[in-house]
Amino acid sequence: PSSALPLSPRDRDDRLLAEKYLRRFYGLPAGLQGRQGSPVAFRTQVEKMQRFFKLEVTGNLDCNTLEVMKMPRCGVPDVGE
Amino acid sequence: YNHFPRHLKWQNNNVTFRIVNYTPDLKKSDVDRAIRNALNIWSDVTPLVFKKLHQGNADIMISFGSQEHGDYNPFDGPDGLLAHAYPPGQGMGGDTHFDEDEHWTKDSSAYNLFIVAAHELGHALGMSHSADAGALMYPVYSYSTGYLLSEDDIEGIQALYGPNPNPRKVKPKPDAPNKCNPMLSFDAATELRGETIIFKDRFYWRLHPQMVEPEQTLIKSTWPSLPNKVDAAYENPEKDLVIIFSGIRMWALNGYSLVDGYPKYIHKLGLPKTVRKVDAAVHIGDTGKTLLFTEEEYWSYDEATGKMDSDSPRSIEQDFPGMDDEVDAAVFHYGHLYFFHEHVQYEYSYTSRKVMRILRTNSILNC
Repeated sequence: PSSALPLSPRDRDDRLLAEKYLRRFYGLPAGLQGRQGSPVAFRTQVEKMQRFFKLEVTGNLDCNTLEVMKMPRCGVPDVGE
Repeated sequence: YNHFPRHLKWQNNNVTFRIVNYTPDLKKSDVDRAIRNALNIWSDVTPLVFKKLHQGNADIMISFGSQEHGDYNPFDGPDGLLAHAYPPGQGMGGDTHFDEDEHWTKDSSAYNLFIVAAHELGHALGMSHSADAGALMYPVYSYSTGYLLSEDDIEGIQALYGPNPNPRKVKPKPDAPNKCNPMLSFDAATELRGETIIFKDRFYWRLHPQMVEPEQTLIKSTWPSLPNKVDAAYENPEKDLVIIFSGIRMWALNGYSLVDGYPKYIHKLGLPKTVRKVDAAVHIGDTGKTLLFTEEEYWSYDEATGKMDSDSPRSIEQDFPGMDDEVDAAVFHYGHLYFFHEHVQYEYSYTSRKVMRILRTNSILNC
């Protein structure tokens, strides 16, 4: 979804969840370098997570990707330091 | 499997551990047993030996805590993050923390401490996350029974420490099937509200019309009470039910939910007691009949009357000329039957009773 459009509360929650998930498990930079600063970085990390879980690599927060992000899991990152 | 960067590992095969505190969810002895069994999982396949300390500093310090618990790596309340552990090393290296806000159990009613401990202790020994959905080191929790390690897990830990010089006989879980293996065969296939579900070993692929990449998932992570292996499956769209066969039992799904009152015996459909397994099943929307394939024969079940057609069983070879005499899986699409047998798929015109095309089984998986 384009950031120019107003977000529904649900979309905003999903995006925040995704940012937190990617920051914790895929090394998305914290703060402005993350989602707000660089949509490309955010998309790249979404693709990395989709590739790891063998989901369709779209770079978008589709429902399957969000479904996996909401599953109970281990707190260790999926990628190295 | 993956290791941590620089293949971090313990330089000494004698590793100490200490359980610093306990969850009130389980008896102390249950926690002790769960941790010991989890360590044994790894020591059975490596030269590692684990020694328990009751005070002082051990290599692996095990504790329960909630939210911020001393390592600036906070937990998050119920669900979500369940536990974490640190790779081998000094200080906090090897330490393993469980989220006390989870409910820890010895069974499948909540998060099973033994399963989560075995995963986290894999990290404490140097394993990182595996992308194999059937591996213990896969990052998402799923309850499973039987031997925990997959071949992928064993290969990974032995790449760090070597095998156990006195190996105990173990039966590792096979790795997740590779969808593009040219020799791939299916266990079962069915439609499910516009999606196609294909079962193979402990897994199923979910194909959605708008999804290019099929999604592979453990059967038990979606349906914990289904067996690890499915023989056949079909959808009856009129009743909005998918029937799943395994051995002499069958289950019904409404969407992704299991219907109460199942499993039932397959003989309730009118199959004789001599039939112990259904190889494939497919519902023909045009006729309202469900075909059940068993070895070289097939049975025709009339969904409306709930009875088997009187002329069943019939010969597959006779009624489906051009086909192999056995079927692994079958689906029905727009007047065409798709039979899968070993690594070959037959597109069969049900009206003209003719094989139209012969493809590879896994072409349906975009391979």
